[in-house]
Amino acid sequence: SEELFMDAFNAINETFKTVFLSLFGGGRAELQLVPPEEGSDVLDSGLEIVAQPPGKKLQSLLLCSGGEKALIAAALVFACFLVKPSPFCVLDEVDAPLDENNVQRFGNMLKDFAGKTQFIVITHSRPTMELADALYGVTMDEPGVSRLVSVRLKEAAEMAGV
Amino acid sequence: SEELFMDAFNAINETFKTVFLSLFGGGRAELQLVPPEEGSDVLDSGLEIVAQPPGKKLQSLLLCSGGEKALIAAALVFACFLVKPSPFCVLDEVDAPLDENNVQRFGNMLKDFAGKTQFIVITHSRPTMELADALYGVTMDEPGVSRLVSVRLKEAAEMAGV
Amino acid sequence: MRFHKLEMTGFKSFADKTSVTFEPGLTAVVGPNGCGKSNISDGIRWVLGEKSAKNMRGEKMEDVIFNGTEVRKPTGMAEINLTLQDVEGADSLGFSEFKEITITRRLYRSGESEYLINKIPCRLKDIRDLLMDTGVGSRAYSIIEQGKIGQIITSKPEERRFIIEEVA
Amino acid sequence: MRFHKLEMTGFKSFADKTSVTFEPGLTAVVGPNGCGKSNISDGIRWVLGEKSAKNMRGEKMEDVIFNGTEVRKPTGMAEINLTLQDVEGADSLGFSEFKEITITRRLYRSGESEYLINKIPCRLKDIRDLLMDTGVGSRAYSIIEQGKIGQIITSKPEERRFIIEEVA
Ligand SMILES: Nc1ncnc2c1ncn2[C@@H]1O[C@H](COP(=O)(O)OP(=O)(O)OP(=O)(O)O)[C@@H](O)[C@H]1O
Ligand SMILES: Nc1ncnc2c1ncn2[C@@H]1O[C@H](COP(=O)(O)OP(=O)(O)OP(=O)(O)O)[C@@H](O)[C@H]1O
Ligand SMILES: [Mg+2]
Ligand SMILES: [Mg+2]
Repeated sequence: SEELFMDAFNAINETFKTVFLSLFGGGRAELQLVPPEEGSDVLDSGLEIVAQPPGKKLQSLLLCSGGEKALIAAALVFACFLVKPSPFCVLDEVDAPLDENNVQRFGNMLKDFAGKTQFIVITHSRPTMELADALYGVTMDEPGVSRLVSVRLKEAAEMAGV
Repeated sequence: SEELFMDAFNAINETFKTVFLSLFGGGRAELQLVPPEEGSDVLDSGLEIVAQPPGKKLQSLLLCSGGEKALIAAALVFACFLVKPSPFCVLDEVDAPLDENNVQRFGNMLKDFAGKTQFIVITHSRPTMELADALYGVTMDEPGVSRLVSVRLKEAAEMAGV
Repeated sequence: MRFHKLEMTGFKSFADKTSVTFEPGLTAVVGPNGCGKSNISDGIRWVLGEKSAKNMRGEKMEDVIFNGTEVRKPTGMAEINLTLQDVEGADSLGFSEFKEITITRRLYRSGESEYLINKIPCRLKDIRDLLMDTGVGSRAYSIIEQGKIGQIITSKPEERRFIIEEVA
Repeated sequence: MRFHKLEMTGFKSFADKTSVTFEPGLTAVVGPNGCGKSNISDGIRWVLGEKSAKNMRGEKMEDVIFNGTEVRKPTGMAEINLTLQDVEGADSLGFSEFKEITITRRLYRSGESEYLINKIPCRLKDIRDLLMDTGVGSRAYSIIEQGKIGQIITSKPEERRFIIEEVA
C-alpha cells in the first residue's frame, strides 16, 4: 500500500503543477510529503503545499490572499480529478473570493473538465452562469419553502442581480 | 461590574433587534444570556443569538445560510457601534456572501453609520463602491509590490471587473 | 456513471416534492440568500450516505426534515431519490443489468431511517458499496461546501494527507 | 477622533513608502486578488498594537517585513505611521493640546521594535493607553478580517460574551 500511496502522490503532484500554471497564468507550485519525525513511515507523513504566484517570491501559504488560497485549493481539487476522475462534483460558491480575471480562468477550467465530470455549481457570478449547460433558479416565493425553476441566462442573472 | 455588564447587554440587545429588522426587512431576533450552570455568575454566561428571518420559523443559527449568517453578524457589529461608537471600522469583503438586495440594504446601513464612524471597506461589489466618499485602487504593476492609486468609480469598477 | 435526477420531498426547505434534472457538463444553480441553494448540495451529500449531522449543518439528523413555516406544519419525513444512469460495474448487488439505478433515503421524525435501491429495501452499507464500485466513492473532494474552499489550504499537513489516500 | 493618514514602508507587500488619506465617511478599497488590500487592514491592526503574529497571518512577527520579490531584495525594517486628528481626552500622555497625533511602529529584522508618539519614543503600553482614552480601544469588533464575518455566529456562546464585555 506504500507503493500505491507514492504512485498517487507523484501523479497528483505532476498534475497539480500543470493545473496551477494554467489557473494562475504563471508562477509555480508543488506538493511535498513531510514525515512527522525522522525515519517514520511515509504513510504517516503530512502533505505540504508550496506555491509561488507569478512574479512573487516563494512564501508560506499563510501569507497568501483570500483569492489566492481559493485558487490553489481549486488547483488541488482539479489535480485529484485528473488522476482519479469522479463522475460528479458539487462546488458551492467557490468563485466568491475570486476577481474577474480569476473567475474567467476558473470557469474555463471547469469547462475543460465538464467533459468527463458532471459539475453542479452554486454561484452568484455571471461569467460562471454563462458557461452552464443548464441553469436552475431557486426561489422562496412562499416564505420558507424552496422551489426550483429552470431559467434562461437573462433570468438567472436577474435572480443573482448581476 | 455585574451592573455594567447587564446595562451593556440590555442596550446591545435593544439595538440588535432594531438593526436586524432594517437589515432583513422583517423577521425578528434577540440576544440571550445563557448561564453555563444553574446559579452561576452572570458574568460567566455565554451569549446566545436567536434569529428568525422574515417568513421563516425560529431556527438554530446552524441551519442559516451563508448570506444570512453574514447579515446577522453585521447586525450585531452595528448594534455594538450604536451602543459604544468606535471612531473607525475596517470591513474586509464582508459583502462577498450577500446577494444584490442584501448588498443594497447593507450599504444603506453603512451610509447611515458613516456619519459617526469612519469606515474602510475592502470590496469587489459595485453597489458598495458607489456609496464611497473616497475610492482607492491597489495595484501590483511591479509583481509583488503594492501601490495605491486614488481612482474614480469607473476605474474602480474596471479594477474589480464589475 | 452519471447523475440524472435528484428528487427531494420534505428535505430541509424543500417541503413539496421538487426535482432537478442534471445535464452532462455544467449545471449552475442561482438565487437569493437563504432560498435553498446549499440545501441542494446537502441533499446530494445526504442521499449518498452522509452519517454526520454536523456535516448536514444541523445538531441532530432530524434537522434535515422540513420544520414548517409560519403557515405550514412540519412534515413527518424527509425523502430523497437520486437516479443514476450508465452505471458500470454495479455487480456487487446484482444490478449490473440495470442501466438506471435509483437510490432512496428516508428519515422519519421517530429517528427511523430507510434505504432503498430501485425500490428494494437495503442497508446503508449496500448503498456505500454500490457507490464504491461506480467511482462515486468517497466525497472528500467531490463536494466542496460553501466557504470551505480555503480550508484545504489552511488545515494542517497531516489533515491534507487524506486527499492522497482517497486517490490511492 | 478620526483617522487622517496611514503611511506604510516595508510592510508586507508595500515595499515603497505608500500613504492612504482617509476621508470622513466611507473609504472603499478595490483591486485584483493578491494585490495587497487585506495587507492594509493588517497594517491598521499592527500599528494599533497587535501582538499576535497569527492575527497578522504570519508565523512570526518578522513576516510583516517586506520579503522581496524575484527582482527586489527583502528590506530590513517595516514601519507604519498612523495620523489621528481631533483627538479628545488624550491626557494620559500629556498630548491633550495636540489636535493631531501620529503613532509610529517599527520592526527590524533583528526582532527589535520601536514605538513612537509624535516622534517621541514610547512603549507599546503607552500607545494602548492613548487609544483606550480616545475610544479606539479594543479592536474586537472594529476590524473584521476577510472571511471571518460568519465566525461571530458560528463560535460558541461563551466566546461571543467578549462582545458585551468590550462594550461594558
Ligand atoms: N429542516 C428545515 N426545515 C425548513 N427549513 C430549513 C430546514 N433546514 C434549513 N432550512 C432553511 O434553509 C435556509 C438555508 O438555505 P441555504 O443554506 O440552502 O441557503 P442558500 O440559498 O445557500 O443561501 P446563501 O446564498 O446565503 O448561501 C435557512 O434559512 C433555513 O430556513
Ligand atoms: N512580508 C511580505 N513581503 C512581501 N509580500 C508579502 C508579505 N506578506 C504578504 N505579502 C504578499 O501579499 C499578498 C497578499 O495580499 P492581500 O492578502 O492583501 O491580498 P488581497 O488584495 O486582499 O487579495 P484578495 O482579493 O484575494 O483577498 C500575498 O500574495 C503576498 O505575496
Ligand atoms: Mg449557500
Ligand atoms: Mg483580501
